[in-house]
Amino acid sequence: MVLKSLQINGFKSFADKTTIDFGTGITGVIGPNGSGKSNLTEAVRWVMGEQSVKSLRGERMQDIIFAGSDTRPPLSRAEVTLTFDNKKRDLNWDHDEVTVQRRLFRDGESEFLINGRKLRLKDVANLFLDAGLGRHSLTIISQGNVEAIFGNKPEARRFLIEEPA
Amino acid sequence: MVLKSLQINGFKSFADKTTIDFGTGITGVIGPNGSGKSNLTEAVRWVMGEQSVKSLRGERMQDIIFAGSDTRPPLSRAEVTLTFDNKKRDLNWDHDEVTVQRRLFRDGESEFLINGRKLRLKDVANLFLDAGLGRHSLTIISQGNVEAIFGNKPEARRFLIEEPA
Amino acid sequence: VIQRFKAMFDQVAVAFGDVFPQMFGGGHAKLALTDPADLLNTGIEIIAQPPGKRLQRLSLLSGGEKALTAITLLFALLKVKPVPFCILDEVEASLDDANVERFATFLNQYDAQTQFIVITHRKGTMMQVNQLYGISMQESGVSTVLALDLKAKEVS
Amino acid sequence: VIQRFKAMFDQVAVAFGDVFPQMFGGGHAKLALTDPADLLNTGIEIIAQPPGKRLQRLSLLSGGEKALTAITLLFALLKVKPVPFCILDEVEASLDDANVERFATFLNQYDAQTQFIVITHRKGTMMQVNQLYGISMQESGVSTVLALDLKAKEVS
Ligand SMILES: Nc1ncnc2c1ncn2[C@@H]1O[C@H](COP(=O)(O)OP(=O)(O)OP(=O)(O)O)[C@@H](O)[C@H]1O
Ligand SMILES: Nc1ncnc2c1ncn2[C@@H]1O[C@H](COP(=O)(O)OP(=O)(O)OP(=O)(O)O)[C@@H](O)[C@H]1O
Ligand SMILES: [Mg+2]
Ligand SMILES: [Mg+2]
Repeated sequence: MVLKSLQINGFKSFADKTTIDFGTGITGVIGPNGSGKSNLTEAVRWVMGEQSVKSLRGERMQDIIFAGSDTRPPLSRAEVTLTFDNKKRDLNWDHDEVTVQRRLFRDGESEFLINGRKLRLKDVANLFLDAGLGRHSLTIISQGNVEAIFGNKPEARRFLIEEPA
Repeated sequence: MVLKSLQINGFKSFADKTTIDFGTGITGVIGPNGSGKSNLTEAVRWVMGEQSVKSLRGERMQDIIFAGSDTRPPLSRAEVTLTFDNKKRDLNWDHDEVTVQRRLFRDGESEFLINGRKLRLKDVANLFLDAGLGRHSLTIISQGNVEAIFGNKPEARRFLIEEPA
Repeated sequence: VIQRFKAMFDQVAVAFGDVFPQMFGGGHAKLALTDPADLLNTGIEIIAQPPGKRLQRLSLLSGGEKALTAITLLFALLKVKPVPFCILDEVEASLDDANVERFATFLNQYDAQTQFIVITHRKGTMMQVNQLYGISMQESGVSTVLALDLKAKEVS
Repeated sequence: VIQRFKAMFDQVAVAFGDVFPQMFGGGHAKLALTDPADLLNTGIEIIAQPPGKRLQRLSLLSGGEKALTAITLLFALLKVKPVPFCILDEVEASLDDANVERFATFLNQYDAQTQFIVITHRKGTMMQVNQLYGISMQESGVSTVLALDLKAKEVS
């Protein structure tokens, strides 16, 4: 499966609709401190079904909706869309292209869509889990993961082997 | 008080006697990963009386003696000497120049000297504590300290104010 | 389940032993089970010896050496169990320039099987990418993304 | 004791509010006691608003913004209770180049009262030092120190 594009609209610092097209090979992302690079990573985790608000650096899930700035008022919803090339059918969805979308409104209402079809959080989570891209897979690696390997007792490192096994 | 020089001999990766003279102002230290920069910092903490082996990344105090390399056998002792300009008598020692030295032998024997006089660990520790340079002062700041400020609960940050107060 | 754990562990241990000297430009490393008789609860020991150094406790390694050893283990896992895409968020922050270069070269070896998205501040990593995006906040507090000309990486 | 804590806290809070906009090139920050009525047990709250951004939970700040905020607090403490010397071991690893420059300029403002020894990988910090030492391992596993010509910093 290949990641085709990511669209972020109202998620954290991405007040305006923003699209990133991933080519083949290695895509680099650079920018100053606080510009939104890790927010981008969290947008991917969120649309794939991340439910731990703490792991998204917030305290309530609404914290991930654009809260306003010096020049802009807060937004009322956050929306992230991830599009995959699925010709090899790595994702258990009978379609050459798979689009996963997640929305959250300030009143707490949530929406999950796969190729435009309204589904539930668990359908999205399972879609990725069945393809080996669940929350314990190495799809997202940050400095915290790197330090955890060393900080932990030998017993705590088991999960690295257990999860993919 | 002004730091005049640091001499390291047999402490961790400093197999050969090495002297660093500190000028006034800012002294920069650069070098590749694993070259010995943090070891240098730990040498300063050690000669000032650091007793926590864990905070020196070891398990037994002997771990700080040069353990040998591809081309060298292990050494039998570690020695660090720190020299201060004490004209303002910030250190409670009636001498314009104060030299503090610490030695550790593989058999566990330890020596502490101030201006050549053999004393005990607590004399060295108190010398620095009385000058406001104890283990809770901000004489050594690393990435760990920086992260701890944020990682901690608000209650855990008290020590930053309590200690110097 | 225990069989799968042991099989997986053995494969990762082989990969780890292979990748380490490539990442460090030399040296040796291996993985060991703390309690091979108890596969259900055993921990995983990391034994690492950077080039030219004597084998010592892992704790004595430098900040950069620890980071590179952990990165090596993660790449060994990816070798055994590839993922289709992987986002790396500034994992190489504590590496010096020589180690960043080896790390970035390594990414290039994997990129046939894994689509990497690398968030980085480091020039060495930027030099190895196929496309580059810059995130900035022209208007304060609002992120915008710009596709950057790969020649631009020479400048920063 | 409680009086000293409160007096110290107040001074550090003033310094923190002053230093923050200098470090960040703008913005506001303050320190607050979580329980001003219980000075013996109260915690210390950090409230930080980088330039142009809306005030939000501290947890939402970026890695670099958190590091710079912590560095700001440490410098505020040093302002109130100076130490004669201070060794900084790679504290600025997660800062971008612009923030490193402000940080290094700040070191220069303090260096009359505090002798700084700064271990760094960053060019911006190297540019501000008065003397420079290079640590290397010509012979594997053995550290050696070399006084470097300050013009050499242009090269690295
Ligand atoms: N809900 C929100 N609304 C508006 N801004 C937000 C929201 N949540 C977080 N932010 C802002 O996003 C910024 C953090 O962005 P991010 O963590 O992506 O930075 P970064 O580019 O990874 O930086 P660094 O290089 O320091 O890691 C913070 O300044 C924070 O204030
Ligand atoms: N007792 C010892 N004998 C010999 N070498 C040792 C001893 N203790 C530690 N070392 C070596 O010193 C090195 C660590 O050095 P140090 O932590 O000072 O590196 P550094 O310059 O700070 O690197 P980085 O930039 O990665 O932080 C390790 O490679 C370790 O093997
Ligand atoms: Mg980040
Ligand atoms: Mg170090």
